[in-house]
Formats: sequence, C-alpha cells, structure tokens
Amino acid sequence: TSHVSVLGEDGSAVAATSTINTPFGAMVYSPRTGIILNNELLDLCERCPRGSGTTPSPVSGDRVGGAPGRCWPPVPGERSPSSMVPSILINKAQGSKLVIGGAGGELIISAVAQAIMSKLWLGFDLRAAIAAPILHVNSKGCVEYEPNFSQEVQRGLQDRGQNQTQRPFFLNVVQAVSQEGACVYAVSDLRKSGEAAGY
Amino acid sequence: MARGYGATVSLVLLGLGLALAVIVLAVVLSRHQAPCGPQAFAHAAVAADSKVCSDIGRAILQQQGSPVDATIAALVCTSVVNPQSMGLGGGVIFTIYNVTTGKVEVINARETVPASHAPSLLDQCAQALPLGTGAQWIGVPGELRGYAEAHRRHGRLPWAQLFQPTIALLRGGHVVAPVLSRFLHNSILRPSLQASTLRQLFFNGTEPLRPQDPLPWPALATTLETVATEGVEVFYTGRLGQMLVEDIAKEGSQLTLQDLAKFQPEVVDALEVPLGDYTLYSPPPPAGGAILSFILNVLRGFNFSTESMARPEGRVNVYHHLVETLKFAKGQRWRLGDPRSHPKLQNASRDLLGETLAQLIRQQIDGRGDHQLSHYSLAEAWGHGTG
Repeated sequence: TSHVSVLGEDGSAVAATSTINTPFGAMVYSPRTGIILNNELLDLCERCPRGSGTTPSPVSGDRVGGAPGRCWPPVPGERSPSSMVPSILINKAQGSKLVIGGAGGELIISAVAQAIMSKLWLGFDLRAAIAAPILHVNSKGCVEYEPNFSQEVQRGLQDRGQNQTQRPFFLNVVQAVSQEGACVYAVSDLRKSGEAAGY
Repeated sequence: MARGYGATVSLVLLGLGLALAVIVLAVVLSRHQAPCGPQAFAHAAVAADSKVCSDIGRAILQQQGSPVDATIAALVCTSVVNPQSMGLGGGVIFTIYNVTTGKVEVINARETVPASHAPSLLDQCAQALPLGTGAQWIGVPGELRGYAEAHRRHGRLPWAQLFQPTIALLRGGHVVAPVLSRFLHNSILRPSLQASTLRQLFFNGTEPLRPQDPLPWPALATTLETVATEGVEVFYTGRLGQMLVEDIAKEGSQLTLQDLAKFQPEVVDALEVPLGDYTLYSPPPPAGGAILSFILNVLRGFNFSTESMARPEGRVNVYHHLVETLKFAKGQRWRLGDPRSHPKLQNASRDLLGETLAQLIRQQIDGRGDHQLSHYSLAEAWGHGTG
C-alpha cells in the first residue's frame, strides 16, 4: 500500500491511498501489459472466524450494537473492508489543514490515529508525530510495540494489566501535509525512505 | 509659483514611486521567503513515499496542475518505484477537498469481487495467509478508472501529461530502489516470488535484483504510453484488458473482460466528524474512516494535551487510554462491510460517528487494562489480521 498527500496552492487538497494489498499482491504478473495483480479478495477473510470459512457462526449481540457474527460469502461487485483512511482535517477558523493517510495493512488506522493525536493534541510537530514509534492492538487485545517504542511506557502499561506480544514486522508508513496559516509542512515517512517536495 | 508647484508634484510622484517599490518588494519577498522555517514551504507540497515521486507531483503542481493531477502523477510514479505496494493492477481511494465549493468527496476505486470466483474461497483463508498468493484472490482492478474519474472531476492538465514523467523514468534506465530490493530479499517473500511469474521481472537468474540494478520494464512503459494516449477504456474494454485477462488466465484467473467493463468507481460524500477545532473528513465503509473517526472522537473527550506528556505517569496514562480505545475499535470492525452489497450494514457505521457511543466507550475505560475480551466485543476470534 502507498499513500500520497497533496496540498495545492489554492488550498485544495487530496489524500489518496492505493494498494495491491499484501507485498506484490497475488504475485501474479501479466507479462504483456507489465501489470502486477492485486490479491484484494484476501481482505474478505477478515469477516470470518479464524479456523472456519463461509459457515455462519452466530454470536449474540454485544452491548454496544450487536455484531452480526456471520461470515458472508463474497458477492460479485462487492468491495472488501479496508483499513485505508485517506483523510483531511480542516480548521476553518484558523485556516489550518492536515492531509494525511498511511500504509501498512491493519496498522494503518493505528499509525494514522497516533500521528493525528500527536500532532493535534500532544504538541508534536508533524515530523516528530510521524516518526514516533507506534503501538498497535491486535484482534486478541494484545498490544504490539514498534521497535524503539518507549520502554518506560511499555512497563507502565504492563503494570496496568495490558498484555503484550511481539509482531514480526511493522510496515506502517504515514505521509502528511499540513497547512498552518501561511506555512506548508510536508513529511514523508522515513520508515520507507520517503521524502516530500514543495515550493 | 510654477516652480513650487512642480516641486510638489515631483515630491508626490517620488513618494508614490517609493511606496510602489516597497509594495512590489514586499510581495516578491513574501513569495520567496516564507517566515515558516527552513523545513516549510510557502505555497504547496506533495508527500509521496519516495523522493522521485514527490518531485514529480510537485512538478505537476508547478505546471499549474491541480492537486488531483499531482496525486495521479505521483501514484503512477509510485507504481514503478514501489511496485510491491501499488500499481495499475490494484485499487485506490481518493479523499478530495475542493476549496472553491468547500466540499469533500471520496472516490472509492478499490477492487471488486469478480462475477466468477472460487465458491469456497473463504475456506482457504487460513492456508492462504499471510501472503495470499494465487489468482483466486485477484479482485477486479480499479486503479485506472479511479484516476480517470478523479481527473474528469478535478483535473486541470491534459491526461497524458500526468503519465509523461513516469514514462520518461521507465524509458531512461530505471533502476531498483533500495526499498523494493529489501522486499525482494525478504526471507518470507523471496521463495514465493521466485516461484511466481514475477521472477522474470525481479530476478537475475536465481538472485533477486539489488539496489541500483537496472530494472527494464518495457511492457509497463508501453502500457502507460497506451493509457496516456488512448485513455483508460483501452484497459477496461479494449486490447490491454484483453491481454491482461489472457495472461492471468494461464495462472488460473477467472477474471473476464466483462468484469473489467463493469467496474465503476463509487463517488460519495466523505464522513464528517467534528474533533474540537478541526473537522475530520474520511472515507466511509468499506474503507476505514468510520473506525478512525471513532478512535479520535473517543480520544478527543479525554482532553489530552502537551501537559499530559510532560511526566512519565501522564505518558503511560495517555497510551493506556489509547490502547483501551483501540481495543473497542477492534470490536467494531465488523461495521466496515460493504453497505452496497450487504444492505443490512447500510447504517452500521453511523453510530461510530456520534457522541453517544463515544461517551459510552469513555465511561467503560478505567485504569485497568486486564478486562475480558468480551468487555470490548472482542470475545470471538474474528478476523485474520488483514485489511
């Protein structure tokens, strides 16, 4: 997955996230067109209980809404659920904007949320907000820490009862452009050796 | 008398001239020297995941292209520089803010399920993960029709101009980027790559290409030239699509030209959630904007600030609340099903955007991090960690 953030001279903006899903997609290549094919249908697996397929396994409603608890078979024309979140934040009163999004499969939302939180509320500048190591919560409720995440915070969370586990690799990458008054800041994630450009 | 009058006029003219010079100087300086620090720009910017593609996007802006033009050019470039990440065989989601209308719209050109697919496809999930190789997982590519729709609605430069920099890159002795090489040498990916049809592109014999190795890719260069000059229909209803379908059928794909022809991007309003001074605009299901909105809306209510991070206990507290919020968010992911294909999910994401649910969740977050998974609606072992 790859994300591009753009802010134009007139203040218009675009956040776009594009993907072939997992690295190299389906690993199927069309030699005459030079095109590598996606494996996006794999994302439909998200809605199925682990260890089973299209057999429904109903669960009772939860207290905040009621999960349907079924593994629906794919429907032609359907789009699979996605973590992609190309987003634009606008503060009309101050003339500020943040154009942001990211890559990294299920890490996208964790990474983008933490970059926004750090930038908007915790006093980080945009570069620091994107560079800061992230944490992620997996579907078993365990916390996964990106390498170099604060040991002090990890210990503190453990003391509060948070379970942690190792994640083999982190592929989170965030790109953002912010406008603060007359100034434009742009950051491409160094995790992927990115570099922004502007004028 | 006349001399005195002439002197006055001269003085006035001199004053006007000086004032004009000062104004011109101020305007010129304001355009060239932003008082924003060395890392800031005065006018516009592009952040792609490689320098070369950010530069291409910037060049398009400087040629009076719109932000959509710059985005398309940067994405086309990325498909060549980081082909492990995205490309014409994938899908794209745009969130676009038009300053003139004040509107934010989403173009979702993510891939769709083809008409014919393996009947028990989802029974194969456990075996297929994490890589998901094989033609049975291919969705109908939406990338190019996504570009075309975005360009039709918001483009300013001619379509072909957006492809030229990348075609030049490919025709000019393109080499392997270090990031691509890292993926090619990854111990998990390498055996599958070597066994796949990608071997002919990315391997030199049995060895994956290294950084700065030449990466000749004439087929893609020709495809980009064809799409640039003939438009995207040559892919969705024409000879490029026909070639693609035939090529991948040899690997077991059931994708048809009809699937390609039927593909349409979806244009919808962005989700809109107030976050204090800001408003967050993000893409609705089946994209993840509702979950991101939910997380930030819950966190906003804790009123974290720079002060919260000043002391160790405060930092732990911030991240504890974040972890708890992420657990609740995980329990809500089922709401991201495609509402067009599953009408029961039509309004499933609406609750995620409101203050009522955010408040309820905040009330359920305390100092403990050892609640049962059912507390977060995570009791079922759902999901395979994809997305």
